[in-house]
Parts: sequence; C-alpha cells; structure tokens
Amino acid sequence: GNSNWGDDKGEVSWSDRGRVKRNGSPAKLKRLSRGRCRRHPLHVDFRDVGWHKWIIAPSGYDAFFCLGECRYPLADHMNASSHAVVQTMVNSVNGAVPRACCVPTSLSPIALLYLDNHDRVVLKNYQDMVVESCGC
Amino acid sequence: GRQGGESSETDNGRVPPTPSSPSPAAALPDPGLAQTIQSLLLSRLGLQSQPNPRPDVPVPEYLLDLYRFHQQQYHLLEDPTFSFPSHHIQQANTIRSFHHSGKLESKTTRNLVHISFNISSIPQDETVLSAELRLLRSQAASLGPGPHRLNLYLSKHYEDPEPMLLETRLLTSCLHCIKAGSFWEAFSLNADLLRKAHGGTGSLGFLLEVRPENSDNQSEQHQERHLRVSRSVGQDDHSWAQERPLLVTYSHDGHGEPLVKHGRRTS
Repeated sequence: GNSNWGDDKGEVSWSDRGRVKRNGSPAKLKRLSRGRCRRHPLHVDFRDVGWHKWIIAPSGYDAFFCLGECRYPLADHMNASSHAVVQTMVNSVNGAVPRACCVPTSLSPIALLYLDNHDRVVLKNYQDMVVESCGC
Repeated sequence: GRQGGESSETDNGRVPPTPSSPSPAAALPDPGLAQTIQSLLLSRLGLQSQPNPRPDVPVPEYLLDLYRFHQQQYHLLEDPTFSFPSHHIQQANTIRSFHHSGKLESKTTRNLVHISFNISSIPQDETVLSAELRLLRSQAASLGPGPHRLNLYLSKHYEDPEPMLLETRLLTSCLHCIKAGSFWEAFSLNADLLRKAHGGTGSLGFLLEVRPENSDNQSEQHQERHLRVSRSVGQDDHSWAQERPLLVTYSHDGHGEPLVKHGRRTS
C-alpha cells in the first residue's frame, strides 16, 4: 500500500515486486545473463538425475556455472584472456564480431564414493567437476 | 558429504528437474539425447554403463572413513584407530575395495588359512600402484594364550608348494583391541608384487599362518590377540561385511589428480 511504489495513477503495481522467482527460472536466468560474467550457484542433486542408487556419497554437490556478459571495457577481475580483450575491443566498434564468452577458467575435482557394476565400493577423484572461477 | 559453496539470493542455486512454468526455452531434452549425454559422462567416469547395485550392499567402514577424511569431515570418522594411508594415496586417484571370495581353506592343526580375492574387475587401463590387505583383530576370535606371530604369504592356492613370504608380524598385546574393541592390521603390497601375484588371472591369494611366539608364556590373556578371518555362526551379513578380510587397491586411471590433493584446481 505504499504510494511511493505506485504508478502514475497512484495504484500499486506488483508486477516486478510481488512474484518471487526461484531456482533458476528462465526469467531469472535471462536477468543473470545480462549481468557481468561471473560464477553462479548450481547444486547438482544426484537424486534428481537418478544416480543416488549407486553413488553412496555425496548426495549432491555444488557445481556452479558461468553466465554473464563480457562487455567493453573488461575489468581486471574478469579473468580475461588477452584474446578476449582484443575481441571485446573489436566488438565495441564492430557489432558483427561477437563478444567474448563467459566460461570456467579454473575447475576442481570432487571425490565420489560409489558402487561399481560388480557391487564393489570405489572411491575416485573426478577432475573438472566444480567451477572455481569464471572469466572472459 | 556435500561440498561447500556460495549461497544464492534465493535457494542455494537448486535447479528443479522440471521448470516451474512451462516455456519453450526450458523444454527438457529428448530421452535419446539425455541418454547419450549420460553415457558420455559415465564413460568419463570410467563406467561402461550405469551401475545397478542390488539393495543394501554393505559398504566397508574403511572406505567411508577414507571418504570422510578426504572431505575433512573428521568428526564423522567411525574407526577411532583410523590412519590416513598417505603413502598409498599420494599417487592414486582411485581406491577400490574387495572382500575375500568367501571360500576359506584352513587346517587348524597347522594354523594355516588361505583367502583369495577376485580383482578382475579392475579396468585394464587402470594402473594399480599399491594395495593393502586388512585383517581385523577383535575380541571375538581367539588365537590362544601368549604372543603370536603372523606370517603372511602370497599363495595361489592352499596347497601351493612355494608360497612367498610377504611379511611376518608379531601380534602382541593390543591396547587398541582393549579400548576400541577391534583394530585393523594392515599389510602393504607394492605394484610389482601384485602383478606377479595375480599374473593376469585376476585372482589374488594369501596364506595366513599363525604361530605361537613363545609357547611358554601363559601370562597374557588370550582375548587380546584375535584375527577375524571367518564368519561366526549366525552372524548377520552386515556385521560380517564390516569384519571380514578386506583388500584395498590404490590405482590411477590416467585422468585427473590424486586423491591426496584435496580441492586442487586445474586451469
């Protein structure tokens, strides 16, 4: 009921405020993609993909993902490659050249404890399963 | 065992399996494509197909403790005598566990027991670096009064005329057994021995010989020196799975970092 939130007619508009969009809805992802390139949370639950029957631990893990724009000028903290800097400069004067991509720049492994095809327990370190940092 | 990470402004970044509101942009991939992607990931994990284990497969506590220790969940360790095998793990990114085949050959008059393990499931492209044979000392079995010596041999079968002595160990008073109720004796095996032992057959056999060290010594209580190699009458599957001899192999599949490098990043 706060009139400061109302439109020109003095009525309250709830279109942007009232609806809470959660868990990576398309609208939220669209908003995130327009922001600067950065790491975003993504939790992978093995139950969701049906792997909980053979993976003993963990039940899931935080994988993260990279999303966002690589806009000119690239800030120092954007973890940009030299090529990405050049590409972004060219994009700023020639829109036909695409911007650099927001991708993982470092990844880390996770350890999985699971049952193999012979019902035997295995502990294995799997590389490149977690995004540690993103960059252009 | 959940790994830590940032929490989002909403719900820790959990992505539901189906979108909350139908949208062409959020359409699920067709089942064939999903199957292909899953197969690709499974192959990268070294699996030919998705495992389909039988229900209630017992998990050796040692493997669970190894995982917990690796994840720095020290408060969850079950075995109070657990010791992280750094020397085995430093080059390995894969740890496999094997229970003995179940057929036990023994002659009580000679205090000899033969146990074997089927390790043929280790992939050909995986390099076994070392292994451990783990035998439980508990209060439930008895070796007799006085200190005993355990001789461990590599032996293809019970009647092997030339078993190869691997290690001899004196089993003295076990303070851990008294305090914790049980203690694991671990015997290390190097890669050369393993290759020689199974000789491509995929089967690894050991001969255990227990001899009294000093038959005149009657001063110590026999209940402190026990070795668990056979199942007690009426013992349930779960508890036997936690007590039976365990062979643990440490290997590397050629992909990724060793387990000892917890949280190491690659660029």
